[in-house]
Amino acid sequence: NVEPRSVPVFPWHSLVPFLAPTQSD
Amino acid sequence: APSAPPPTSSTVVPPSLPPYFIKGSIIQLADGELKRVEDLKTEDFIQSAEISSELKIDSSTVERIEGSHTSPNFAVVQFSVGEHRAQVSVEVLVEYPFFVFGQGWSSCCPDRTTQLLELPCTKLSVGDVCISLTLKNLR
Repeated sequence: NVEPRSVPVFPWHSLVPFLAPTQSD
Repeated sequence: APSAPPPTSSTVVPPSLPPYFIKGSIIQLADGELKRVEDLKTEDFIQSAEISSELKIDSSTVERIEGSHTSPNFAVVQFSVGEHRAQVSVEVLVEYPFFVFGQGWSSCCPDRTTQLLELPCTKLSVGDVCISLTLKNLR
């Protein structure tokens, strides 16, 4: 089991690169 | 005349490895569930994005991997992002892990990733389809 109090908790989206393509239209 | 670089958007990932990639790091999914980073599955990302009102999962296919001009510790990974196949290049440390659909964590240098982070990792290759995020209302 995971003990959230003793360790930092990171949001899931931190792990995913944010690739936002620039739209050129 | 020398040609200008192709019109791609370029994102430079900070030149340090974030702490959440270290094996054992606790990750909170969108539904509140806690998982260790090494236990994450493709479905975790997909389901979290479905819950999110702002973020959308995009498929980003690795089109090219080459060494960086900046440092031998860096690589430039070119992705084709989303249904419009927009070209996006990112410069990352060679050990920086990406999550490949149906496969898990992968990096340009999995040996270094495993050595530095203890995160089980495979070799990132051209053709791999990585999970990435965009804004749902970005058009």
